Parts: sequence; structure tokens; C-alpha cells
Amino acid sequence: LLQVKDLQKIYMTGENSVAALDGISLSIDEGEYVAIMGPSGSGKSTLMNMLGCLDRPTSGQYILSGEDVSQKSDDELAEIRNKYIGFIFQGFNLLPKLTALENVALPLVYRGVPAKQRLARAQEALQSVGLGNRMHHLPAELSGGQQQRAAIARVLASDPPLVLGDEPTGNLDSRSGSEVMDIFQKLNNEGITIILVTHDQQIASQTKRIIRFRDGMMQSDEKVVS
Amino acid sequence: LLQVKDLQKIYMTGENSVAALDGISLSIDEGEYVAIMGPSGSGKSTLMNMLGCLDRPTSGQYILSGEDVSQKSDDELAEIRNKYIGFIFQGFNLLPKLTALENVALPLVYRGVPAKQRLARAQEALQSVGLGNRMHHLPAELSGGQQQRAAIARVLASDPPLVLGDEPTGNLDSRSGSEVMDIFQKLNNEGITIILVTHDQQIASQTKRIIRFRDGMMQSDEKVVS
Ligand SMILES: Nc1ncnc2c1ncn2[C@@H]1O[C@H](COP(=O)(O)OP(=O)(O)OP(=O)(O)O)[C@@H](O)[C@H]1O
Ligand SMILES: Nc1ncnc2c1ncn2[C@@H]1O[C@H](COP(=O)(O)OP(=O)(O)OP(=O)(O)O)[C@@H](O)[C@H]1O
Ligand SMILES: [Mg+2]
Ligand SMILES: [Mg+2]
Repeated sequence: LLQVKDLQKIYMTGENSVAALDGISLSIDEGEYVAIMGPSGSGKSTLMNMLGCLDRPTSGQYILSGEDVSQKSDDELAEIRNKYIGFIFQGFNLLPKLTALENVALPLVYRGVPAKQRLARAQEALQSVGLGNRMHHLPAELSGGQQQRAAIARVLASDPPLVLGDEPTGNLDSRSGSEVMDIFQKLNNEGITIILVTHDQQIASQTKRIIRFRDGMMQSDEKVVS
Repeated sequence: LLQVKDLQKIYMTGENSVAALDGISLSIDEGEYVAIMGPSGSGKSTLMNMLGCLDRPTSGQYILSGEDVSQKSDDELAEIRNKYIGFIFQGFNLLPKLTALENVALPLVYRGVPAKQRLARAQEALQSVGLGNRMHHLPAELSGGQQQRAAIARVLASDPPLVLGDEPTGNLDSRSGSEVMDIFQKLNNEGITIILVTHDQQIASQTKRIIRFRDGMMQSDEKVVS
């Protein structure tokens, strides 16, 4: 499904350069369930931004469904994101002036799904993460873990073939966390490709493959033996 | 040091009311090291906002160092916060237009600490959490865990007698997380009172007392037997 070759991302701050990604090569097939782990600052979110077509590398290649992403215009990238990729951000990134329900329905607006269907799918997604009684709250009226679950519901409602989750259980108690992992497992059983960044070895062991990062480079890449 | 009696916080959203805190009573002595755990949405951050003088209860009492906080004006609360309380927020709450160094030095500005000393203390605090080479980055130029560590450094630089940490290790790998816990242990050994909200049983077991919440009420309150 996707392949990156010698991916580099170098940030310039003033005179200094930071190599957030320092030559990453990997490939992930359709239907895989992958965890990405590594120390704080090792480049995990930066890689997720590349894979999610939210940012471009400084050098190297990203091939998604056989097409070279670096050749795409910004508009084409936006269309790929809206149609094929669901992103759960490390900072949730909910729109502060929209309710949970409106936030969750928003990707479906971009896809032209009719209003009645959007509302039904958004409600169902929120109920599946236990937020059925928080639908009309603004993000500021939700707890940290509720905001995180709303961000997860937003991806569920749009049902994309590729799900990218950046620390999707970081603000959840163990029970809410395992409910979310049950949802991911169910999606993967249906053939959806899932890539999760996590600091939690327990969460990573529930996926099928663990890639470890260090200083912008891959340190290891192993199948999970359950 | 602090005592709350029958604390209630009721939010109104439209016609519905949410009892985020539904009658909390507890007392914490100087020098204690307490963990607060509980399901997502159970009221932990709401309690922390009360204890940190960032918000007022709907009813009930909060007595801090022998004084009834509910009798204080907003200006007096701000002064208490600036002088005595260090807060690590669940969402970090760094100011986006200030560098890590400026963010960490800011509480010292409010306290009238001279510029040279402020810079020295802020630099030292950032180095102690491993951000010595990220001081001049803006929050958007930091990873999630680096932002969290900058928020921790901000509290360390101002060295307050009461530290409130809302999920301070939620975005950290296990090694960065244990470095942060070493810092908290060192502070507590010096007599600083520390209250941490955490979803991580491993983190909670490193404190001396665990209070568990459920639906805005206290479910249990136990000493940690190591
Ligand atoms: N401004 C608000 N208006 C309405 N409801 C609110 C508001 N702020 C918080 N709540 C509700 O109060 C409850 C407690 O929220 P709180 O943030 O204290 O939970 P928490 O225990 O910190 O959860 P988490 O572990 O997810 O961070 C939640 O159910 C939340 O939806
Ligand atoms: N805009 C930027 N400008 C400069 N440096 C940046 C920028 N964005 C990220 N970085 C740096 O790139 C490195 C990798 O960041 P990234 O967010 O990918 O880390 P991460 O592995 O997700 O960390 P965490 O586990 O803390 O979330 C970090 O050291 C960070 O300081
Ligand atoms: Mg990250
Ligand atoms: Mg909270």
C-alpha cells in the first residue's frame, strides 16, 4: 500500500538544522497493523505527517498506492487525505467552535455525504467510543480523554482504508484504552490498514508489527509474536 | 496544606447539567505525594483546576494554607497561583509565540526575578528535562513529548511549594517518563507537595497515596505499600 525510500525531513531553526527524519525506508502492505515506538523527539509524528500527506519530505520518496506523492499538488494531496486517510492527531486537533458531533461529521461534509447520513454516521461513531451523551459539547467542554475519543470517532465516521493514530490512547484510562483497541482490532479484521504511534508497550503488543525509531532513523522492525 | 469539603462543580450545557465534581472531600498535608486516578471524564482535571485556583466550585469549600479560597478575589487567586502553585496542564498550555526558554521563564517574570537570574534558572530547568538543545524552538517546533517536558520545566524553574501535574508523562516514552519521575521524587524529598493525575498504574505506584475517582466522586483513598 505504501512505501518510503530514504525519507529525510530537515528543519531549519535560525542557524541550526534538525534532522527530524534522517533516512527512513520502509514499506507497509494493505491490511497491516503496525506500531511505531521510540523516544520523545525521535521523529515518529514527523513520519506520520509524511504518511498522512500533511507535509512533504526534504528529500526521498513516498509512494502511496503506486503513485509518487511528491509529484502531487497541494490540492491533490488534500483530496487524497479527505478520501483515503484518517488521522488521529497527538494534539487531537478538534475545531474549537464546533461541537463534538459537528467535528466528527466534518470529513463527511468534504466527501459530499448528505446531511442526514452524516449525522447518523457521526452519532454512531460517537456512541461507539462512549460519547453518546457528550455530542453537543464543544471541545473545551470535554475532558482530555473525551477530546481524544472524539478525534477517534472522527476517523471512524469517515471509514477510510488507512488509519494513522498518533498516540491514540495517551489520555485514556486502561478501560477506555482497551475499548479503543477493540475498535482498531475490528477495523483491521475488516482489512483496514492501521499505523499507530505509541509509547505503551502493552498497546504495541496488540498490533502485528513493531517498528522502533531513534534519532530520526529506524532501529528495528519486528513481527509481534503473541 | 489543603482541604476540600463537599466540593461540587456543575456545568450547564444548554438544558443539561453535568456534575463534573459531585461532592468531593479530602485533605492533603504538606510534603505529601499523591496520585489521582480514574476513568476518562470522572472529574480529575476539574478537581485540579479547583486546587490550582484556576476555577471556582459551584458549592463546597477549598481551604489552602488555612485560608478559604472561595473568599478570594480573582486578583488574589492569580497572586496565589503565581507564588505558590506550579501547574503542568494536560494540554501543556505553552504560549505559541514564545520560545521554550521564554515560556519557562515567564512565571519568573511575574515574580519579579531579575532577567539574568530568570534566564539561568530557565536554562537549567530545560536542561534537567533534556531540552537543552531545544531552548529556542517555538512550541510548534517541538515534538509532543518535548512540549510536555517544557511544561514540566516551567514548573521546575519557578520552584513552587505545591506542584499539580495533570498526566505529566502521558506523551513520554518510558525512559523520559522515568527521568521526570526522578525529578518529582527529588522535589518531594525536599518537602514539596506533589499531586499528579495519571492513567498509568506504574506511575501512580511511585507516589505515596492513590485517590481513585469515579463519576465526580471519590471511590477510594489508599497509601501506597511499596
Ligand atoms: N466546560 C464544561 N462544560 C460542560 N461539561 C464539562 C465542561 N468541562 C468538563 N466537563 C465535563 O465534566 C466531566 C469531567 O471532566 P474532567 O476534565 O475533569 O475529566 P477527567 O477526569 O480529567 O478526564 P480525562 O481523564 O479524560 O482527562 C466530563 O464528563 C466533561 O465532559
Ligand atoms: N517545525 C520544526 N522545526 C524545528 N524542529 C522541529 C520541528 N518540528 C519537529 N522538530 C523536531 O524534530 C524532532 C522530531 O519531532 P517529532 O514530533 O517527529 O518527534 P516524536 O517522535 O513524535 O516525539 P514525541 O514522542 O515527543 O511526540 C524533534 O526533536 C523536534 O524538536
Ligand atoms: Mg509525537
Ligand atoms: Mg483530564
